[in-house]
Amino acid sequence: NVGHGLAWSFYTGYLRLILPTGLEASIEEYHASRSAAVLQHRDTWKLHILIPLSCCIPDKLEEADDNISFLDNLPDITIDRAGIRKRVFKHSIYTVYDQAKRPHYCVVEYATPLVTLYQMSQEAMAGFDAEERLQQSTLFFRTLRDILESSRECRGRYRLILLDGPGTPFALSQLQGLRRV
Amino acid sequence: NVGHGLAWSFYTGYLRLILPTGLEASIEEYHASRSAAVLQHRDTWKLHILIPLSCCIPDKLEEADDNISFLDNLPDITIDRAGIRKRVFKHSIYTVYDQAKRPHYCVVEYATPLVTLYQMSQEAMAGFDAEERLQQSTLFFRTLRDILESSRECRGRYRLILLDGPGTPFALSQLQGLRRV
Ligand SMILES: Nc1nc(=O)c2ncn([C@@H]3O[C@@H]4COP(=O)(O)O[C@H]5[C@@H](O)[C@H](n6cnc7c(N)ncnc76)O[C@@H]5COP(=O)(O)O[C@@H]3[C@@H]4O)c2[nH]1
Repeated sequence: NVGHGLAWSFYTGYLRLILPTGLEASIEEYHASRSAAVLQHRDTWKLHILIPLSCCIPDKLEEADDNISFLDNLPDITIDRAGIRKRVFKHSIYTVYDQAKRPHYCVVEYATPLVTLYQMSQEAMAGFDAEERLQQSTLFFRTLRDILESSRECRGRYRLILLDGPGTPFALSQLQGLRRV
Repeated sequence: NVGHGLAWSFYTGYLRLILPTGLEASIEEYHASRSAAVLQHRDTWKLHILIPLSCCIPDKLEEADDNISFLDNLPDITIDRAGIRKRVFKHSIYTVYDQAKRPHYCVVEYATPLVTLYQMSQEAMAGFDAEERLQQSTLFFRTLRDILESSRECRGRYRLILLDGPGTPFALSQLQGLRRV
């Protein structure tokens, strides 16, 4: 149940720290100091979390989809954490072009713990094969979904986007519900 | 085996990214731009990783020991990671006072995944009690030690410091092998 532990790690060590108030404060500061032109509607102020069950994750979203490009980083969120003074948490804003080439904006990133599952399946010492990896990424998704659904403080602050599963969007630019501003 | 997965996560998602060259480059930059007075000896350029089996981890080291105080942060290490552009990894330098009140310097932090184990044991939904937590923190330590010992690229770049175990230092300021400059 590596996937179970990584879902709890992702929630307690990251999402619970930044979703309730940090992300919103960061977007407000972005509007005040840099640009009010993007993310104008509060219902777009969600962290879009990409969950590819294959655990194949590029470091740049552009590598996964030609219709996505990096726009800017939000202002840093800093928190004292386990001995690190002012540890930095940062999110990236992307422009997503639809079929008509019109731009939409969103705060999106991959669920980083899945990178761990991929790397474990590449290290002989971890004793973890591709079949196990798929079981654990599926367990990660289900556990995370259940944790977040019962988290009052994170409600409405995120969207989990399953990739590679049956009937899921094959391209990030097919994300539904993105707004034009 | 949550502890097993968290050890692999800590290695592949953090230590392997920053120990081989990042930490050294950050200290060199610190000497060039801020101060050459601390961490003068290369054999002190190790990341000291505190592993309290109890998983009781304060966010500020000063809360655990009166003889330790925060000195400064090293320059940020930035890496593009899973969609986050220029994700920041940062380490803190601490002054550690010995019995004779003389200062020693080191880069030290707690092993963050243990905070996850603690928080899981606090959440009813995780189904994880204190006894399980101790088993998993012990498994975390052993797995991490084994991974790092067989990692050629991380050799000599770290020190694992077990706390709470039998015969272990009860105070951080009892760390052995710290240099005065
Ligand atoms: N001390 C310390 N400083 C860091 O900068 C750092 N970054 C990661 N880690 C620890 O290494 C391991 C691997 O990290 P990964 O990114 O896969 O998972 C991370 C990641 O998915 C998410 N997360 C945490 N911090 C960030 C961040 N700044 N940006 C994006 N995601 C983050 O939440 C998970 C748990 O984080 P931590 O519970 O802090 O411990 C992690 C983890 O045990 C760190 N530990």
